[in-house]
Amino acid sequence: NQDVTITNEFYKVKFDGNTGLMASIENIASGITVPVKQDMLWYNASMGNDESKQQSGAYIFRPNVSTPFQCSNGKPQLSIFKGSNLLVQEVYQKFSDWVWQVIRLYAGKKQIEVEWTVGPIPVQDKWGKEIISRYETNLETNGYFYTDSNGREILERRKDYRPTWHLNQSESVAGNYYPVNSRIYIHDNQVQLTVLNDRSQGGSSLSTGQLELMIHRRLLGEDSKGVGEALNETGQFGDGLISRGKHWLLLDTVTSSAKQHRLLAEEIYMSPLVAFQHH
Amino acid sequence: SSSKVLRDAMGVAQHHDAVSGTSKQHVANDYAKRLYEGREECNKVISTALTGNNEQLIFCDYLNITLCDLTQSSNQFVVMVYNPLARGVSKYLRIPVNCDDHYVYVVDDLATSTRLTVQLVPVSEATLSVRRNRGSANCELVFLAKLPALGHNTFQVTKHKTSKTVSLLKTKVEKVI
Repeated sequence: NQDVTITNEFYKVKFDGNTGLMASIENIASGITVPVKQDMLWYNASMGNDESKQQSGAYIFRPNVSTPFQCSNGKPQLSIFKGSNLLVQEVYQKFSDWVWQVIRLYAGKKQIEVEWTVGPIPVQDKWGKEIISRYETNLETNGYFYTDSNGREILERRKDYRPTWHLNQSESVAGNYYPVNSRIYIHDNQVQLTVLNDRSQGGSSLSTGQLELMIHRRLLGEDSKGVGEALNETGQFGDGLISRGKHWLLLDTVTSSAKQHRLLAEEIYMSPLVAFQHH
Repeated sequence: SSSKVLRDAMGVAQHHDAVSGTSKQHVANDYAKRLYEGREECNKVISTALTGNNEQLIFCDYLNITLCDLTQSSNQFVVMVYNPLARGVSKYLRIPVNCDDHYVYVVDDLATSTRLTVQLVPVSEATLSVRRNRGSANCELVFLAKLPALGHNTFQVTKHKTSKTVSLLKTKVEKVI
């Protein structure tokens, strides 16, 4: 039940021992501290209802309720690793037998690395599941968030709003989801939280100061868009796919974040190639 | 001409909106196979480019789950790292290795003839679960690779037997239930 903290020259990340979740991020150089709660949740995939027979499928994301479920039964198990040379410090979170996470701080690196591992998603309960990673902060974002478009122009998104027509919002979650090809961020007047992802994902900000990314999904329904199969890949072991990926977090002033996420994105998306040779 | 195999596979994949769950499973398997075969051909091209001869480099596709037959079983190997960016970068590498108290790992930057600071990180419970009994690496060897712009650097990793028992993993592991 102790709080856990990892730190490098740039960031201090604190975890709440009572909840087992990330509690705050401090940018040491900028003197910014923001309460950041990060959790792993899942939406129950819709199999259609009285309003619409549309099921959640490969093309269509449609949760059957707007409130996601916890991936953990109770609080996640928390452990910390700090090696002797302090090149890297890691905090491990086990949310359940199919959801884990590692949060890393490397010496000299100005970003927080979050490595998530999800799967095989259990579906014995006959519920399709769409897993999200959600970050909650106290930033006054008022429904605005920003997503990229294939790493090119970053577009302003606004909850329940379209800039060129009057929107009658019928899907409170899916109707606010947008493609996130490389980054999503939220900010208020001073502070910006940026999340870079290692693959295209769906993402949104459904309430002020919050952002979320869908990281894995396994469905039993089919969205009737022509494929004719549920998105239910079982993998070589027959029990469903395990997916592992990374998010990189930046928390800084709005003005300095713009440069930082562009430079970091270059290093991530043009990452060095590693090969080995017998000696 | 070797890179054409991957170029063709990418063309098929992009045209058919592959790898997004919008095809039947056996079709997705075919996309994956085509991409795999394309990558294998390109690995040969990269090997030739980096080594200057026909010596084949080994590319470990499962480094993300700490799985690499060469590094986990070898006492000495070379890591070649190519940086495609037009500026120098530094990147932390995580190499799957077998560690215990009787051995130490040393990493030499062959370009500058300097010995690097290394850290051994035990494989996490999540990784062990994901690997499902494949591979034997119980640690990741972490070091910072400094790389030139549009070029590569080479690092030699050597596993030395220690003369006395030294605790490699001076770890502070704390479990909060």
